[in-house]
Amino acid sequence: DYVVIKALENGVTVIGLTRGKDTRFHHTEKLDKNEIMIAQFTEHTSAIKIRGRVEVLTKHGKLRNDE
Amino acid sequence: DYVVIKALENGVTVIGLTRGKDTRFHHTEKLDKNEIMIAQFTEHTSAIKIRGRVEVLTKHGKLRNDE
Amino acid sequence: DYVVIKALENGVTVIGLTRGKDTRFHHTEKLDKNEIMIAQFTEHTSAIKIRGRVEVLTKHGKLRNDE
Amino acid sequence: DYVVIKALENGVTVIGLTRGKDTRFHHTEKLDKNEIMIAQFTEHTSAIKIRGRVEVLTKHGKLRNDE
Amino acid sequence: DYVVIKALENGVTVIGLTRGKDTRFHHTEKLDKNEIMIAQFTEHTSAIKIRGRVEVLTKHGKLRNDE
Amino acid sequence: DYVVIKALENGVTVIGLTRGKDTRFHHTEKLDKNEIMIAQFTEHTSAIKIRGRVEVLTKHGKLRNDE
Amino acid sequence: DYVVIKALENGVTVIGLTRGKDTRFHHTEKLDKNEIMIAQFTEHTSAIKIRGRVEVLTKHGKLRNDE
Amino acid sequence: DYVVIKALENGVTVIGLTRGKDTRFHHTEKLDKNEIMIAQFTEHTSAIKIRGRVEVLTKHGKLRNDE
Amino acid sequence: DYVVIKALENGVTVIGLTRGKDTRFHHTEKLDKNEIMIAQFTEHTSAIKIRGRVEVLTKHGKLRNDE
Amino acid sequence: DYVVIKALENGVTVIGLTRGKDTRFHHTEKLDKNEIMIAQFTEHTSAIKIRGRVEVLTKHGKLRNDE
Amino acid sequence: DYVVIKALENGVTVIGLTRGKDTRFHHTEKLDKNEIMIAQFTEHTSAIKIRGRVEVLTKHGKLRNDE
Ligand SMILES: N[C@@H](Cc1c[nH]c2ccccc12)C(=O)O
Ligand SMILES: N[C@@H](Cc1c[nH]c2ccccc12)C(=O)O
Ligand SMILES: N[C@@H](Cc1c[nH]c2ccccc12)C(=O)O
Ligand SMILES: N[C@@H](Cc1c[nH]c2ccccc12)C(=O)O
Ligand SMILES: N[C@@H](Cc1c[nH]c2ccccc12)C(=O)O
Ligand SMILES: N[C@@H](Cc1c[nH]c2ccccc12)C(=O)O
Ligand SMILES: N[C@@H](Cc1c[nH]c2ccccc12)C(=O)O
Ligand SMILES: N[C@@H](Cc1c[nH]c2ccccc12)C(=O)O
Ligand SMILES: N[C@@H](Cc1c[nH]c2ccccc12)C(=O)O
Ligand SMILES: N[C@@H](Cc1c[nH]c2ccccc12)C(=O)O
Ligand SMILES: N[C@@H](Cc1c[nH]c2ccccc12)C(=O)O
Repeated sequence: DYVVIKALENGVTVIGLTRGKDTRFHHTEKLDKNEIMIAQFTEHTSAIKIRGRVEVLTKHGKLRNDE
Repeated sequence: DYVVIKALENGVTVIGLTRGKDTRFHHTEKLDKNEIMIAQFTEHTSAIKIRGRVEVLTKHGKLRNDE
Repeated sequence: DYVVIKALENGVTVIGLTRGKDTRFHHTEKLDKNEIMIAQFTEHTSAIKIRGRVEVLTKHGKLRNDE
Repeated sequence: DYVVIKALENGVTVIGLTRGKDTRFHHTEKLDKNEIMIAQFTEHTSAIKIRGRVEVLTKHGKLRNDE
Repeated sequence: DYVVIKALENGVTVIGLTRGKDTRFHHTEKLDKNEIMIAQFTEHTSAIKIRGRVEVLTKHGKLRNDE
Repeated sequence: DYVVIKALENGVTVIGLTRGKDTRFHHTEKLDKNEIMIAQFTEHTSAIKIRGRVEVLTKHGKLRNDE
Repeated sequence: DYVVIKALENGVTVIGLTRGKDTRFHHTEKLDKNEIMIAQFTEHTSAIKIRGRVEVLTKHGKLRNDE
Repeated sequence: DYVVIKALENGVTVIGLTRGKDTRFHHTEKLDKNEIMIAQFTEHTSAIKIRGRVEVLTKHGKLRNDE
Repeated sequence: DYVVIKALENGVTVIGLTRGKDTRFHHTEKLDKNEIMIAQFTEHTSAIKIRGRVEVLTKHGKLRNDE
Repeated sequence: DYVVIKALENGVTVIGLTRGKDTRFHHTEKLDKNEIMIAQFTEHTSAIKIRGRVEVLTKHGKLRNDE
Repeated sequence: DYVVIKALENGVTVIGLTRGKDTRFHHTEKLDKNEIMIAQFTEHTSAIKIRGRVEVLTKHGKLRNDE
């Protein structure tokens, strides 16, 4: 399972949240406009948080947050 | 299995409920408007509760609660 | 496998019934209007009972009980 | 595998039949109008019997018995 | 795998045939009009025989025998 | 895997052929008009032969032999 | 995996070819008009040969040989 | 996995090629017009070669070679 | 997984490339016009190369090279 | 699981991010216009970052970043 | 998993990149116009790079780079 994230502006952040009892940020990847990140869920990442304007492709459909 | 949650207002909370005999809140993630959280079900999370205005994408379809 | 439950009024209850020879209530989660619960079937939960006005998304389709 | 049962009247009963050589009733869950039960097949339940007016969602389609 | 059987008249019988070298009736469940039975294939049931007017939902489609 | 057989006349026979090196009839089930048999392939049954007028539902589609 | 064979004339033969290094006929089943055979691939049968007018249902579609 | 081959003329040959380092013909099955062969890939057969006019049904679609 | 190759001219070659660290030709099968080869990927074949005019059926669709 | 990346300009970079507790760049592949890279997620690659104008094909759909 | 590559010009190269910590070219296959290569991902190949004008069929759809 992976999700596809396209930054629609500079300064987008894609944050990996830790798997397990404890939930904290283990990695923040910065994306500039038009950069694309394709990220899996993994042994260390069980949730992903996104800040900034993006288009996201997931198995449940597409989503934008830039109305 | 994961669900996609887009906050439609500030102060949205995404709550992880514990797996097992006991059901309690193990983590609350706050989302501001337009922030997106993609969260899996895991060894520690067997139910998710959401408060505040959101758009949710799941394998059974999309759902909004902001009429 | 999980189901998605959106409360359409205050005081909705989502009840987990125990897996095994014995069938009893092990947890009741209260939902206020617009709150959303996404709940898996688990080692401890083999049936779910819902009271109050809801919209439910399942793999077999959507269901409302607020005609 | 689970089925979704919405009671269309008071006094609906959802009965679990035992798995194994012997077939008998191990649990009867009473549903009032608009209550919803989502029930799995389990180690102890290999057949389900329903009495009263319901709408049922299954992987093979929807079914009502209130013509 | 399960099938869904809705009785369209009183006195419908749903018969479980034994799995194994020998094929005989191990259980007969009587259904009155509008009662619904959802029955799995199991370790003990490898064939099901139905007498009386019914509507049956299976993975291969719906079937009625009340022309 | 199972098939659904609806008898369209009296005296229909559904025959189970043995699995293994040898192929012979291990069971013959008689169906009268409108009776329905839902039969799995099993450890003992690797082929099914049907005589008489029927409607058959299989994963590859429906079939009638009563033109 | 199984195939469904409906004889469109008398004297149809459905032949099982052996699995393994050697390929020979291990069983020939005769079908009269309108008889139906539903046959699996098995530990002993890795190819099936059909002579005579038939309608065949397979996972890759339907086929007739009676133009 | 199997393929379905219908001979459209006499003298069609269906050839099994050996699995393994070495590729040679291990069996040739002759089909006359209208005969049908349904052949699996097996421990001994990893490629199939067909000579003569046929209609072939495969998981990737139908194919004829008789323009 | 297999692919279906129909030769559209004489002298078509279907070449098996070895699996492993080393990539070389382990078998070349010649096809004359209208001959059909159905070839699996195997323990020894992890790539297939085709020379000459063909129609190819694969899980990703059909392809011809004879514009 | 793999993704398909077509460079729409020179100087596109496809970056592999390490799997595990630590997230860093383990490989950068440069693509010139029209070059195509098809990349899997692997034991060492759990996220991919792309810079420059591309068309990307993923299981969740197509994406371009060259408006 | 495999991809299908049809060369649209002479001198196309299909390059296998090594699986593992290290990413380098382990094999380059040259294709002339109309030649077709069907290549799997394998224990040794976790990424494929293509240079030259091609049509590519993948599970995520078709792609050409010869506008
Ligand atoms: N540490 C949590 C992270 C998480 C996943 N899904 C969630 C949903 C809600 C809150 C937290 C989470 C876990 O692995 O379970
Ligand atoms: N602790 C519970 C949480 C839960 C999951 N699904 C539920 C449905 C209803 C009530 C509680 C739950 C469990 O793991 O089973
Ligand atoms: N304890 C029961 C709960 C149950 C699941 N499905 C049911 C259907 C009917 C009645 C009870 C149930 C079991 O695990 O099997
Ligand atoms: N005890 C039976 C219950 C049952 C399941 N499916 C049935 C169909 C018909 C009759 C009984 C049943 C069994 O586990 O097999
Ligand atoms: N005892 C038989 C029952 C059966 C299943 N499918 C059949 C088809 C035809 C006749 C009998 C059967 C068996 O387990 O195999
Ligand atoms: N005894 C045979 C029965 C059979 C299955 N499929 C067949 C097709 C043709 C002839 C016989 C058969 C077997 O198990 O293989
Ligand atoms: N004995 C052969 C039978 C066979 C299966 N598929 C074939 C295709 C062609 C020729 C023979 C066969 C085998 O098991 O492999
Ligand atoms: N002996 C070869 C046969 C084969 C399968 N697919 C092929 C494709 C091309 C050439 C030969 C083959 C093998 O098992 O791999
Ligand atoms: N020997 C190589 C063959 C191969 C498969 N896919 C490829 C793609 C490109 C180049 C070579 C290949 C391997 O098994 O991996
Ligand atoms: N090292 C991380 C890389 C990663 C995958 N998915 C992510 C999402 C967000 C941030 C980092 C990641 C991991 O394997 O989990
Ligand atoms: N050696 C790398 C090759 C690779 C696969 N996917 C990639 C994506 C980006 C960069 C390199 C790669 C690996 O097996 O993981």
